[in-house]
Amino acid sequence: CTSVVAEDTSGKLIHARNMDFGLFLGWDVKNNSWMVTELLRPLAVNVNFQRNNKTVFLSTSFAGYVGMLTGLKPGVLTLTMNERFSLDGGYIGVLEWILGIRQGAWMSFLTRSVLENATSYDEAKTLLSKTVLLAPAYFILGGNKSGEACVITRSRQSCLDIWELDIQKGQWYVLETNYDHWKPPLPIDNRRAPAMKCLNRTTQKNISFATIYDMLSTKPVLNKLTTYTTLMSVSESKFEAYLRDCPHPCMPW
Amino acid sequence: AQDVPPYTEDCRSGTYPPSGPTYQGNIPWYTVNLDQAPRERWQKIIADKKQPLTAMIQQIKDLVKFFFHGEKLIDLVDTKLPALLGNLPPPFDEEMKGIAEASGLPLGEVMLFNIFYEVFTV
Repeated sequence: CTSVVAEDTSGKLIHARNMDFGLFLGWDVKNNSWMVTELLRPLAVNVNFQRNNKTVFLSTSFAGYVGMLTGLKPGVLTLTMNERFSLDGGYIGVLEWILGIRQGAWMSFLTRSVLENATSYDEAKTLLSKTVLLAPAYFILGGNKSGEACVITRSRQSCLDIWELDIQKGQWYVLETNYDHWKPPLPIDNRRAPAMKCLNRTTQKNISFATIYDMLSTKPVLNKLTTYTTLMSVSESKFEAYLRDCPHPCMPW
Repeated sequence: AQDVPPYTEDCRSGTYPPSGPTYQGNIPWYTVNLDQAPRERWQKIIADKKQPLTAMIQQIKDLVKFFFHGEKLIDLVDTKLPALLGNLPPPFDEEMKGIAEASGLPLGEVMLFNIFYEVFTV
């Protein structure tokens, strides 16, 4: 996955993501594609969750999957989740759950609860950084005001880091793939550098849905695992999602 | 290979509004009414997506059979996973039951799809 929250020169935030999933889940030699990724695309749905006929939050999800990985709460926040790989991974959390140790929260259920119930950026940040989890994760959170964006790096038990937007220091975007931002990514899976190169070349004054979509369409940020791209803006109440493909030749991840 | 063309490319421009070979279409919109009983919330989506959902879960089952040379693990998922996981937090547990009913898939397989993230973070 690649998630980004960027602030334009007027202080508006744009949050976007490429959803990549299906690594090692069967390679289709004939079509040069990941089998599960191909089968996930037709399941992608945008969902308007309503209560009393009013929108509570919007999400791009997969049919049959009740948790959330991408969402916008109108006027309040945007949220995406990226996978964080670790030996102390979610399978241990699942085993603990089976053994009756059940204090941890399921990742995508927590994300949905935050989208459903959080009333502010700060409340969402607290919930995402302090709740004990079943699996490690990156939460990419955007608010509704200038400077309100961060990447929360989580282990199952604790919050390892909160990386905030810092306009004063020239940090006008935060970008997360699937590696801790303070460490180099795996050399064979470096989507961070190409994505940053494109954003830096775009510059803050030209940032928009169009230029972020351009960055998310650039190989290898776009790759064989990419199922959809979602673009979100709280301040403009815009939510757009598109099914993606990366025709051969294209990186498998 | 990631650092050389055609596996990498210079920053693209002019791709928006989306079109061309990297764009496969818009994603359809649905409404989920949170005032409805959890079991009923996903009926419309599952009615429309039953076939691709079944195909995706079948693919996962095929992979499991390939790697573990048998159906025992799938039988375990179908028959034992709901009991092993016990009560998942509400309203997710009831929503999954509703999805299983609407799709005709075993509850264990719907649960497996929903805990995919946790399982694959290794």
